[in-house]
Amino acid sequence: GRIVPKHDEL
Amino acid sequence: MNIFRFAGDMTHLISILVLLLKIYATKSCSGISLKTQELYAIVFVARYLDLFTDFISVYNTVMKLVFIGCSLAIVWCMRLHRVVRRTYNKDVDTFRHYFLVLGCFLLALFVHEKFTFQEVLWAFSIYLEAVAILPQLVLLQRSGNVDNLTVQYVFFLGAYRAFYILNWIYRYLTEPHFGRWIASVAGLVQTALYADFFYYYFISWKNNAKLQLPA
Repeated sequence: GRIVPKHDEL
Repeated sequence: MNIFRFAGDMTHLISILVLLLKIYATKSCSGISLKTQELYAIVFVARYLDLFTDFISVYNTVMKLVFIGCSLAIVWCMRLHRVVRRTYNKDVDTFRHYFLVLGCFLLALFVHEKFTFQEVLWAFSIYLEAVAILPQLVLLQRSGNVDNLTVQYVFFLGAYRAFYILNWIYRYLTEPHFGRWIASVAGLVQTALYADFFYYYFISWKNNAKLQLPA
């Protein structure tokens, strides 16, 4: 499936 | 990391430090909504579940620990500290914030980036943060004139998400395939909720008068 980018924001 | 996001994180940190200063220095939490503080504690716990699974950077991890720690400390202080809790006036802090929690959770079940435990809770925390300030804004309108530190707290809290909007615009323009629509739309709603507060804050600052929100 679509790779969800890691949440790099606070 | 870009300057907008860093400014946003620092403004967010300042808002929390101003609140801690107000509670610690005055040993009082009058004018502060416990419900908003509880919502923020839920926001951070639900959003930072990846604290131990995804390492982004030292900065990211440290800031997450600070935000979770401070928000839980503020809730603890307002509920259990023997001096501070007596200054909490629950008769004016009457917003039904559990409906906000339920509504945001239902929305997250339908609108999320991926239907996984972590992503649904991440979307829930984004939606909840957008509305978490409502009990505090209602309390400000009810209690008329409030102390300066409380006003500064709300101001910085509103300003931080405005910086994040600039950050999303910047990232959209500079990074291919950058699409954080959930966070961007919720961030716009969150900042819009402060619009009238910012307006009256600016008026009071221009007239060098105390902040007066219309009842």
